[in-house]
Amino acid sequence: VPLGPALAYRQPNCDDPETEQAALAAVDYINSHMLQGYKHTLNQIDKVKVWPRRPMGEVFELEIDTLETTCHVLDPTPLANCSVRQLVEHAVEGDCDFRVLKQDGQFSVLFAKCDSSPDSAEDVRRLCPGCPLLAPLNDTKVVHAVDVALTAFNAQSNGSYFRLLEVSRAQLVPLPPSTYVEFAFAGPATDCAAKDVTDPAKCNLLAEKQYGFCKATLTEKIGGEDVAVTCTVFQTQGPDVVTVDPGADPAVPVPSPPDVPVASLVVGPMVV
Amino acid sequence: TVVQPGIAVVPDPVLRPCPGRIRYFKV
Repeated sequence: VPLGPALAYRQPNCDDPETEQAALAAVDYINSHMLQGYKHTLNQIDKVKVWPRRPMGEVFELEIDTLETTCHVLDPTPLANCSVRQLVEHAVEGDCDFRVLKQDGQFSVLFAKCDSSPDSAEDVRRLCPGCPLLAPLNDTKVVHAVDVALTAFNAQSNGSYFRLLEVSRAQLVPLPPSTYVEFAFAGPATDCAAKDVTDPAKCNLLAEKQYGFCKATLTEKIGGEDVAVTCTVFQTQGPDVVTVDPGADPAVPVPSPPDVPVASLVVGPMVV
Repeated sequence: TVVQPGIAVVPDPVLRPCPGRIRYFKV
């Protein structure tokens, strides 16, 4: 018995609105399912094939290129508001394969596979000879810089104790000799208060987790080092902002503004 | 047999459907 009509695919343009809709749905999918690193945005649709699907619908087989943005995946900032990591900052590209089902006008991802890779050092150096390159995240200077920065942040955040979740990016800056790091933390869902912590490993994460993200620079200087750290704690309604006067006595908790319920920890970009 | 003089067929520019446009820059 002859087989049914061979399932033939159609090849729309890569820039067709329908193809772009499928690609955007696929990028939203990876950003909502990635557990570490940064959000990615659509840069180019490389290939598309559309297969009919029995009994209804169509499956878009896509190959797309993405680019890393500066928003951590835990950051509730909408993707449209996240800027793309620039080439001189050592950009990171993603290569993704997707199969996206279109049925009743809705797109749903059936399969997703992505690999990301940083731009080559030559490309960065060609554009900016003096720009720092990405450093291995387990580099001793990186690990030390994250440790110092998180300790400094904990020392300032009245009473809460945040634990490291992920070192997401690091660069060894030649001049001035310093280490730049970006990392995510979780907390203050631990049962430790910053001032009492002797062995962080003994702190247990409590149920109500909060996530946050820090950018820090550890600068080496004669006889010591300086750390500057800026952190944002992601609230459910998006990052809130409060600044802490670095000169204030950390032992004296900063009173939350009268309009902010005491229960909600309003912490945001804080320079230590 | 009437032979149609060969008509130089100039292929119309093939619209390259893929890859699509680059939205930011190529790494």
